[in-house]
Amino acid sequence: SSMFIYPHRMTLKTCGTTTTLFCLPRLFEILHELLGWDFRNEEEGKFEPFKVFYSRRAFMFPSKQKSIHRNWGDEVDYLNAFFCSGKSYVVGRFDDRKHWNLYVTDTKEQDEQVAAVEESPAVEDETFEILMTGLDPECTEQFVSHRQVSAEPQPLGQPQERTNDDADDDGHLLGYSMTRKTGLDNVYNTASANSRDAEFHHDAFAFSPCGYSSNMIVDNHYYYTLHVTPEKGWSYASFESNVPVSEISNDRQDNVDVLRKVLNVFRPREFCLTFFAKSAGNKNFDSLQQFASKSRLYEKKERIIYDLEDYQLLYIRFERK
Amino acid sequence: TISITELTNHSYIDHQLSATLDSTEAFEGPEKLLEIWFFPHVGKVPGEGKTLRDVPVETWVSILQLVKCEVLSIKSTPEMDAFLLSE
Repeated sequence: SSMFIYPHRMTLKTCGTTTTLFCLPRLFEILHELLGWDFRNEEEGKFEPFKVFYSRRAFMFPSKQKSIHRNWGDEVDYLNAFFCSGKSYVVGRFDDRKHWNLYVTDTKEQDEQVAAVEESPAVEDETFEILMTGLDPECTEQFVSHRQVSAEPQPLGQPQERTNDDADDDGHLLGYSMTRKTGLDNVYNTASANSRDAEFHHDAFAFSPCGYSSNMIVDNHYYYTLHVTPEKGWSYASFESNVPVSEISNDRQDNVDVLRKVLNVFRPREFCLTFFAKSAGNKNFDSLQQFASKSRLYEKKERIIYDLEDYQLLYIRFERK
Repeated sequence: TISITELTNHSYIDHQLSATLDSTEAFEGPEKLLEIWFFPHVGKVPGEGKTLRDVPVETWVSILQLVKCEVLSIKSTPEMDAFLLSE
């Protein structure tokens, strides 16, 4: 699981049987207490931040989830009770349990002066996600650490601020090695972007007995994150990125190239991709759809485009030929 | 490409959790993805300049307890904080 905090927005991506939405009441309470941010719409008795997205692929084991997370409808009811003006979508075929779910609120209206300022490029935003199942066993073996966890708890104490013995931490050390070995630190061609090396930071962890999570920060501002569950029978890997590939690579790379690199690491039997952007004019809309029609390895099973007010969404599901 | 220095430049790391975490029961792959934009951009953050990044780590830890997640480590840049979490 991962969380990304910017001054004005946050992303929380959680695996397993986490109870993601249950943090909302306390989160908004704390933001009011600590920062003085009050998003309550008194008229409706709900909260109204600028924009909210909540999404997930259909679970493999929904009955093992906790409380509202067992059922998409219950999650949406919870979100609708909390936020103003939400809309929910089931994207893809509902009957084969391979669909994807999305909840999104209407963008909170800004006054005209503010809206004019927001026409700046800094507001541009895109998200690319690849959700893969049926991973090649040869590929998943790279994410099995075989390391032992400590039987005895370490001495109790507060988690430490930056220390000099970080390199002795086996989970992080093995995560680093997995990243290097699989080439997942080379998904983006940042080094050739502008005759300078974009700043790049990396944090990865190899779980025991298996599994892998990593966060990569590009140019101090963008991230991509990977989570891998390698177990045979329910293997799964996800890639999510808000890196504007054209901009960061100076137009030398597009998301099809990113997609190919990621697929090559996992060689999944099936995958779906979602791409959000502010404008359908974003070049990646076309290139990803061209990939769908030209791929020699994968066959497109579904393609759906949604016009979500101020965002455009592309969803495509593939199966290996 | 990453270098080995990435193992020593965390802004926060929980070695105790790193050493003892067992993911045997983490059977479910698909993740839940929640993204909240409180304001359209950083220039719209009101008040005395305090932002989400001023929320202390221990407060995030307490919020994440409600999610059933723990903080393994954090990397920070001048513009963002990236948390690596358990589960």
